[in-house]
Amino acid sequence: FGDPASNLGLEDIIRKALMGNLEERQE
Amino acid sequence: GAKVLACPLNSCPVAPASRSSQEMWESFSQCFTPAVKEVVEFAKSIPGFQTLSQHDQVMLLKSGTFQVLMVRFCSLFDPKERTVTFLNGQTYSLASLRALGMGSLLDAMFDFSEKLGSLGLEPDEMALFMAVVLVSADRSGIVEVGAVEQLQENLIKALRSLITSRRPDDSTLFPKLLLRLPDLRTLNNQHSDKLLAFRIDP
Repeated sequence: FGDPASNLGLEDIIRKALMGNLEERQE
Repeated sequence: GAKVLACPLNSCPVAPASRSSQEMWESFSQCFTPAVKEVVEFAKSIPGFQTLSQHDQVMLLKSGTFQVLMVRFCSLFDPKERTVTFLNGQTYSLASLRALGMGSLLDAMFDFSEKLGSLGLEPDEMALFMAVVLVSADRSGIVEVGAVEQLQENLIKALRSLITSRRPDDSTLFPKLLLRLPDLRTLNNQHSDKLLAFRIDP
């Protein structure tokens, strides 16, 4: 059963958006 | 022969046959990516969400983003007129939506919009409900389930006290609202089937 979210590249968008916060915290 | 990608977030759901599926997909991606980022920013604002592990944050967002967007953009669906206003501002009649290939999922979305809309929530109540929706999403892939359960419990308590403090003599609203959670799960499953069925022609 394929992962529907991967059809959208959803995980990638989410990680980048979340990481955006991580980089801010580290600065 | 036109190419169709019928989603209310898509600013260009119909394109000439000459346009490749890849191009259709990329232009759609530019529409939904900001909406997904908005959900992530919203998640960061939920008290306690960022105490979850990053892995669990990603898993919850992956399984809950569509459901949050469904609540967030619920007002695009007009169940009385049976129309949908896409984010490009264009309103489509039921006949046009059917022509775009929208079937039972659309009917379920109209039904959901009607039920949620009839509850008459205030914006802050809707926001707290969206937070509950996110942390109530499917937990397969979640590592620290206990932490997510605790966060869900806290948010449900906050939602209940917000709603009951404003409507002390309406004891039915809160349970009706929670009943929307399984509706959203069903919509999510139907929508996932659509995503799986979407193929980019080689």
